[in-house]
Order: sequence, then C-alpha cells, then structure tokens
Amino acid sequence: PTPPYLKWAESLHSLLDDQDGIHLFRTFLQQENCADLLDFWFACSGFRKLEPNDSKVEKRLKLAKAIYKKYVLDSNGIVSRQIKPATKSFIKDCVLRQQIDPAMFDQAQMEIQSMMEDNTYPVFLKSDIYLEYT
Amino acid sequence: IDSEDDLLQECISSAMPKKR
Repeated sequence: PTPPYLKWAESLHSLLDDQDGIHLFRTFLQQENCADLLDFWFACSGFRKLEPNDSKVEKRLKLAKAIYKKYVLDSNGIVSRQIKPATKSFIKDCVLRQQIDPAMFDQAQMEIQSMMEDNTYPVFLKSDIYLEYT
Repeated sequence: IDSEDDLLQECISSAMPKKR
C-alpha cells in the first residue's frame, strides 16, 4: 500500500484527510506564520457541518460571529488579506443581519483553499519539514 | 457558557478526520 506521506503529495485534500498530514502541514504553516489559513479552512468545514436541528440558533450565530471576528474582521490577518473584499462584505452582512446560513463561509473557504493549493501546499511539499519526514 | 475560543476550537476539531 502507498505510505500516507506519498498520498499527501497527490492533492491538498489527500493531505487534509490525514491526521498526521494535517499535523505536519500545520507545523510548517506555523513556521511561516500562517497557520490561521488552515484553522480557518477547518472552521468553515465545521460550521457547514452543523445541522440546523442539532444546534441551537444562538450557538450557530455565536460561532459565525467568532469566525468572522477572529479571521475576517482583522484586516491585517493572513486570512482576511487573502479573501476578496466582496466576500468579506457578504460575510459581514450575514453576521450583521443575523442571517446565518451553513454555506455563508463557502466562498471564503474556496478562496483560502485556492491560495493554499497555489502557494503554501506546493511549498510545503518541497520544504525540509516534509522531506525530512519522508 | 462556552467562550468564543472554545466554540471555535470545537468547530475546528469537528471538521478534522478521525484517527486512521
């Protein structure tokens, strides 16, 4: 069978589908001061997975606000700098109007994902931390 | 009452893959 670390090189999703892969990628991103990219990506996935039924409205609103405050609002943050202004306005609008939709972070997540696929992920695959691991 | 950070952390963890 293919060792996991070779699978990690197939695609970003293969990497993010494996606990050890996530851990190593996060360590790399921490060195580059951009671990928030990964945390935000997972926060968006987690938010989308919340079922309207098994989670109170207040909790979803509180979580949406927390994600917005931590990653989108701070214009100096790495995540905020990589999200398009229109996408940020859309999220801000959803939070202010309290129109909390499971898909409200989808576009922002896609933008961060594209950025990781084009940038941090290929750099990770050539990094010492990955090469030493393999 | 959960703090915002706890809520965020719980959300991030819920999206991570389970152990192989």
